Amino acid sequence: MNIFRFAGDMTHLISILVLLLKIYATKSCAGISLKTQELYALVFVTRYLDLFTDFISVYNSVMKVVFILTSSAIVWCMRRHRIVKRSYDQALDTFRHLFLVLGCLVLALIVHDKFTFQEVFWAFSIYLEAVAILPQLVLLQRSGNVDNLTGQYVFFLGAYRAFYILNWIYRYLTEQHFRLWISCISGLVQTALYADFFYYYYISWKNNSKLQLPS
Amino acid sequence: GGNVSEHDEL
Repeated sequence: MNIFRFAGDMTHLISILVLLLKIYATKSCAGISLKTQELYALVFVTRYLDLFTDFISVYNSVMKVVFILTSSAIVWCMRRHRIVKRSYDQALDTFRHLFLVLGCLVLALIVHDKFTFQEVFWAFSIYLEAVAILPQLVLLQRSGNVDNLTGQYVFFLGAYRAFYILNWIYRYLTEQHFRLWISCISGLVQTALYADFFYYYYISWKNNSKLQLPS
Repeated sequence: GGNVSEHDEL
């Protein structure tokens, strides 16, 4: 494992912990899209179907369990926690996320490495992760402004994407048989979706003003 | 590692 991959995993983990701590500390999930969080939980569950069949390392196995548990905890809080669920912006979070799920499932059935249960669901999870941020971006756009912690959450998610791209470049240059095209192309699509958000994040930071997204 | 079906990333 190279330093970029590790930095990517850590910023990914930090982004999830920032969100969980924000929800826990403020007892509020205002500005957070439940649909995006449900999609991420689904991404982790379908990608880590190999948890009990293929062992890579203790690090990998522990991180997989942590990602499944933390993302499920966020969904649980937003849906079931007595106080937290009151602050959920249900009226603004109207993205049809089922269409994303179906679209990614169809794509995974067409484009995959091998036609096996695990490989199709692995490809599905990669495609779904690329577009899972869309309901969150739509919610931010509708609510007009972004509080600091939500901004930091998206910032760390973006850092994770950037580190993973550096990791793929590094692996492509140093490993003979590195050919993860499904990951790389989906990863670039995902990063492009963040690039737009990052632009406005940077503008608001530079002007020291509240983050405003164009409608 | 790095083969397509090995999935050694998270």
